[in-house]
Amino acid sequence: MNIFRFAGDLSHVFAIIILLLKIWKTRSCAGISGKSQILFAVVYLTRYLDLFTTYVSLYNSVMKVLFLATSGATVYLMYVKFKATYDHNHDSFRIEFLLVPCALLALVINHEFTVMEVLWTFSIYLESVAILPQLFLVSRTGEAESITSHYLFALGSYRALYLLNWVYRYMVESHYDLIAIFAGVVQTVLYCDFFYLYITKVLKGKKLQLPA
Amino acid sequence: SDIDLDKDEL
Repeated sequence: MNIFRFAGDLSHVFAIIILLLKIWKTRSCAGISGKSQILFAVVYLTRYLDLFTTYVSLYNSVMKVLFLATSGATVYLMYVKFKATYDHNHDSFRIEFLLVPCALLALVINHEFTVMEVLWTFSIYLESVAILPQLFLVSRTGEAESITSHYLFALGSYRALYLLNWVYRYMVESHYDLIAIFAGVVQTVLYCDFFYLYITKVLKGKKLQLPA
Repeated sequence: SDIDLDKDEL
């Protein structure tokens, strides 16, 4: 565990808490893509199956349970408790266009052709693109509330910090995982446009509004 | 091996 990895994890937890608090306090999930939240739940479910087979550390297990529980809670709040506020019409990204290619790619490019490893690989590929329905929703409505922007910034920063973690681990431990690195680069690149808008607009107190 | 299938990252 190095500082980049730990900062990345904190950023990830922070993003999830921001999102849950936003939904809970405003009693509304307007502007949030339920499709992205479902994809994240699928990501955690398929990646953290090793919770039952491999013990890494208390930190590792606690975080896995936390991600599973909070993503389940988010999906519950969006699709059950605050269903009436869910922006159904704008959240029209077809998730099968992400699920199917990620599944096929995981079957072809993986470290080991076992159920656990293919599911892990699938979750890595899917996570890299899981934010697309959310970005699509923002582009369709043309704007995002500040709190949603903070959520996206924290969520995007997490994988960017993991990239630094991987550079550090390569240099210090000679450890690298090409699948994770490749997917992590894709994931971070998808946020670049948003990062630019966040820094130039939201941090200056303006609302995130896309040019018409 | 450089590929460590033990998943210590999240």
